[in-house]
Amino acid sequence: SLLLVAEPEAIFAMPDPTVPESDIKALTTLCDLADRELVVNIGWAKHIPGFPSLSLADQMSLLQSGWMEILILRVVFRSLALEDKLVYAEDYIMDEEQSKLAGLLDLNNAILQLVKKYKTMGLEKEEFVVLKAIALANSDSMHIEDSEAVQRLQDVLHGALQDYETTHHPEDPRRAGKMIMTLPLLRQTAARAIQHFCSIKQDGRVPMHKLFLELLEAKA
Amino acid sequence: KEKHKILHQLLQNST
Repeated sequence: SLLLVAEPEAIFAMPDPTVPESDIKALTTLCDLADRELVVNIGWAKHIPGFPSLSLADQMSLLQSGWMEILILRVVFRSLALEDKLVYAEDYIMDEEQSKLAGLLDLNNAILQLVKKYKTMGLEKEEFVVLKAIALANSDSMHIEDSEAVQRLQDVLHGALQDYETTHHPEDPRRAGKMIMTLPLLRQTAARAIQHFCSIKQDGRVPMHKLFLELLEAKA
Repeated sequence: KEKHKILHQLLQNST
């Protein structure tokens, strides 16, 4: 219930209507959107029960490891109602053609594989919010100071997922496990996304805001 | 960790 309440409002991409469509414009729009979503996601993390009790250093380490998984999982959940399209924002939906134009066809296809997986499973909002918190708590940072505290956070979130599934999906006793088993593909997809945006950064043609750059550098 | 100033600031803000 706390995670459902903590879930941030949708934000808007607001692509500049005066700039002609191009790969640079699409990537600039996405990087700007990602930067604003990151600010929102850091605020969200503080509402995960137990997260604010971690040391500031461990909160930072988890976010530095897990931020892209959180961004992608949010795009995936928003896209569940559509067919072969990614809802980066309510006003920024990418189809195959736009993905090609932005040079994001491979990455977006990888994200669509996750969408397909969750569609088949019938992912619910309750499951989505817990999985997102689990992805953060389980982001496998190499720099955790108090790994027992992080383990306790993982246990609490894992317990919440199991309780939800026991109550709402008694017909499938393995549903919680199935949910957890989607996380490797999320990790893999996030790694691809990081790699792609690191090479865009090196290219230097797309302006990026400071928080996005800071977190991209944490992964480099 | 010094490099991650914005993340640090955002986590320290109370909102």
